[in-house]
Amino acid sequence: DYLDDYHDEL
Amino acid sequence: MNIFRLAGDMTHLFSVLVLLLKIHTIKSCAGISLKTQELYAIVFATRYLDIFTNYISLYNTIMKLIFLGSSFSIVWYMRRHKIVRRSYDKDQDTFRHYFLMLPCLILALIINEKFTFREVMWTFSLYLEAVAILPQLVLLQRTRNIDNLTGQYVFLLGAYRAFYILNWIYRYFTEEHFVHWITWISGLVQTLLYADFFYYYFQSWKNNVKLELPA
Repeated sequence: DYLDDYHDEL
Repeated sequence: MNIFRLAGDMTHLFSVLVLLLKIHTIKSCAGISLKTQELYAIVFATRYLDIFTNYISLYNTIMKLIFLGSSFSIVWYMRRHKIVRRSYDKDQDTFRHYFLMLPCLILALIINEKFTFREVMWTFSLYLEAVAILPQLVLLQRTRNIDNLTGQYVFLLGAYRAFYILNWIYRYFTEEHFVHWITWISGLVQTLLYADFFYYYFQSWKNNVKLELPA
């Protein structure tokens, strides 16, 4: 899923 | 959020603050590569396209705003501020940075996790970030006198990268489905670029002498 993926990183 | 990720974000934040402090208080950007700063502004602009559409956490949104705001204001200072821009080492900072962007874009179009506009842009920003420090490292090598703040800025940026790698190792063992080759390889390449700098930084620190990179 997009949200619990590495996209939560900066 | 694990301790490595937080340490990585904080060293990243401090690196930007050190740079802004230098520019704002000393009114000097000597030794700082505008090319690298422009690339970072592009990195953040392309990576945070989802800033207002995808809410992750307040922490996340604030950090994104700080990175966007600081990178664009540093570029503004170096280009437009009438005192700061005089200290810019224009003749030394000759790296053809725009040439880095096209290969990164092509690579992002070919190698990505999902072929959507946002994901390709996100991937492009990862590739570009990996090489964005190059103009700065070239400039450091040319500048015989590296002042403390510039040295600390690059050191903190390198530390941020190192902590992110520890963060990925941690996440790999604690989370399911956390295998992201693109992030890892581009992050590893980016961190390795600092290896040489780190070596000389620690040497100068250990021997208590001024940081100087060999020509």
